[in-house]
Amino acid sequence: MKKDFLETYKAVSTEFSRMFTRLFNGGSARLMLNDEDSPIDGGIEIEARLPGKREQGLVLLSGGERSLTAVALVFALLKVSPTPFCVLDEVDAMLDESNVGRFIELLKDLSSETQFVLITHNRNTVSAADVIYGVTMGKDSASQVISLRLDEVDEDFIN
Amino acid sequence: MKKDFLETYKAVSTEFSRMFTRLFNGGSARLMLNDEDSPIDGGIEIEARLPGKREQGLVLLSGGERSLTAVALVFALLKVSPTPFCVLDEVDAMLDESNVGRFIELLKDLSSETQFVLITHNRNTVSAADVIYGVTMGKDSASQVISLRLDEVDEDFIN
Amino acid sequence: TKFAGLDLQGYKTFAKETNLVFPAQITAIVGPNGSGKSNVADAIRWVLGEQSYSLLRAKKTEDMIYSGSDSRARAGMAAVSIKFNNVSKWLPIDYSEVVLTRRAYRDGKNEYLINNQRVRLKDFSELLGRTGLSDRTYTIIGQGLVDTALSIRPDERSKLFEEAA
Amino acid sequence: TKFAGLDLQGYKTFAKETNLVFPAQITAIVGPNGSGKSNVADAIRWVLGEQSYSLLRAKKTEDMIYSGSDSRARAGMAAVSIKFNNVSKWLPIDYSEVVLTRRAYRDGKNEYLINNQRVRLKDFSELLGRTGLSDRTYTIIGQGLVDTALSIRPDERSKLFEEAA
Ligand SMILES: Nc1ncnc2c1ncn2[C@@H]1O[C@H](COP(=O)(O)OP(=O)(O)OP(=O)(O)O)[C@@H](O)[C@H]1O
Ligand SMILES: Nc1ncnc2c1ncn2[C@@H]1O[C@H](COP(=O)(O)OP(=O)(O)OP(=O)(O)O)[C@@H](O)[C@H]1O
Ligand SMILES: [Mg+2]
Ligand SMILES: [Mg+2]
Repeated sequence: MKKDFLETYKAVSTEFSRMFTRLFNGGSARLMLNDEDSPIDGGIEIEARLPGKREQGLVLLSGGERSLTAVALVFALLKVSPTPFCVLDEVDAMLDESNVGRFIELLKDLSSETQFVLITHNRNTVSAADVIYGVTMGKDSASQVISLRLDEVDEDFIN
Repeated sequence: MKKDFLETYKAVSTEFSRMFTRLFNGGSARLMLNDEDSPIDGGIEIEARLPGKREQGLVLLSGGERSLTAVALVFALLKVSPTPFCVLDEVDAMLDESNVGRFIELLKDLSSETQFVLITHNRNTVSAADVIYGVTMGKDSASQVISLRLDEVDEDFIN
Repeated sequence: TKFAGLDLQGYKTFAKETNLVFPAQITAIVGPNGSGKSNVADAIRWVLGEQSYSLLRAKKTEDMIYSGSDSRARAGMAAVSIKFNNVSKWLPIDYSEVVLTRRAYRDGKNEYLINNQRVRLKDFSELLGRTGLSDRTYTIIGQGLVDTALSIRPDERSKLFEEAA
Repeated sequence: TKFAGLDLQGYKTFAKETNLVFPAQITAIVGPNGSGKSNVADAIRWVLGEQSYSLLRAKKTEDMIYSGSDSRARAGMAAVSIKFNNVSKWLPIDYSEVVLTRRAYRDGKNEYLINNQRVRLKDFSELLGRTGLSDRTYTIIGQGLVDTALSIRPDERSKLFEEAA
């Protein structure tokens, strides 16, 4: 039990550092066990150093930086232990254009093992999708869904 | 004390209903006192009915609908009791294009009494501003600010 | 692709029967505020057996069922079916397509079906366990919750790793 | 316009002296993730007397001071000044421009100044109270906190109204 946990922990820890540096185009981050002898109860800490900056507490991170660091951890878990699919609901809401670009690039790599459903208002995210569904509220106040091509996605559906 | 509170409450309550209907282009919402005899301790409840839909708990609202409802309350407070200025940090992050449009319209009305500072990644919000500051992280990892015209705001600064 | 499709009827804002297919590796869902995008995510969470109403932005079973509007009567039942492509037999069941269905009624009753056959919740959960989708917190990242992994306590974070192990 | 300007030096990412003027009714601040936009909001909150570090995304006084980078030494002090246009004498002080300054040092000491004169925190808070900006929760709506008004308890919501009264 503890052995499985430690094996998984090491693998995810390695992937997390890799994912972080790819998403932030630099910097470094790592996971740490509070108690090596009691890894599960001791808990897992996160340390992050953004490109060019000193290592500081997670509390100081910006909204977009927090989103991206959390995405790095989720992606690391998916890489080590893929699920058949993963639904991401507006995880890109606070990301700027260049961060969305790196997020999408990394997601495409992971999509060979896991199907992704991305709920988004972001044009760049939509352009990474193979299939697009547009959901609107009909006059009868019930949801209706249509299949869209990328060139059909306009301001009614996206920001 | 209680008299001031009740007067303010009534005024904000009226404005909140008005703001909500303007922001949602329909629907209705109201505030309610849990205990009319002990208004402060009893607390204030919010009821909202979206256009075309039945009255439902706030918990069912979408991300954008929650943001807009909260904005309606903040705007009502500002209308009744303006502060010299108000800073809104990415309150539009979850709003779709048409909701951002109504948010901006209402903000312009309020701006006659209150100066607004809007931190945003949204193009439509920026176009409502009279003055735009672009903040970037310099090579020395320190913030630098430049004054921008609307036509100078490109993908480096906005989504 | 393992995740083949999702059918919704009477679930939250999906009053009308809606069939979504997922033939691709990356599918995007777009649309205005309040249109039903997160409700699709809730539907997936719900059919995968979620019992915590707070994660479904609800308080009780009835909140899962289309409540009606000025122009449309409410529904009596909510039904969500998730379809898996099982040609590779990654699921230990002798069908090339596996459909898991959950239904809920206004009296609070829930029903569970595998390939349209009523089953006990126990058997439904058992098969779900084989999909690797139940009890995996990181399968569905909800709106506004992206940085949960950062804000939870270190020992709660260990749970994520236990799921992956 | 009452709110005339903001000067920052050594505050969080604003290592270099930065002067922002606010001549207009609506000012937008844009830029990439982590560039310092919310730090401007924190600076305003801080100079207006905020004592709760959690609302400043920090743990102690030192977090307010520029901590340095690979290419720039850390600062010894953080200073933020907020300037008010007082020609109309809306503030009960005989100056046509009123500047409130807060400084912090690495030993944890804070200093408060009105028009460049050191004052006690008591006098600083007293004048701040006259601006209508202190203790008004809705003066600064922080990132990710827009729906706080909805998620707080009903009696906490009454506090907002007490502030407005
Ligand atoms: N049982 C129900 N019956 C009818 N309507 C419902 C029911 N449950 C939820 N809703 C409605 O669903 C809407 C929210 O939908 P949803 O969260 O899917 O929106 P969204 O597309 O994700 O929007 P956003 O972009 O703002 O996140 C609310 O307006 C709510 O009233
Ligand atoms: N005392 C300090 N010294 C140096 N850097 C600091 C200090 N305090 C905070 N920072 C840095 O400030 C950055 C966050 O800045 P801020 O929150 O203003 O970004 P932002 O422009 O609002 O970004 P976003 O669009 O993601 O919200 C973090 O990278 C953090 O490391
Ligand atoms: Mg949503
Ligand atoms: Mg920010």
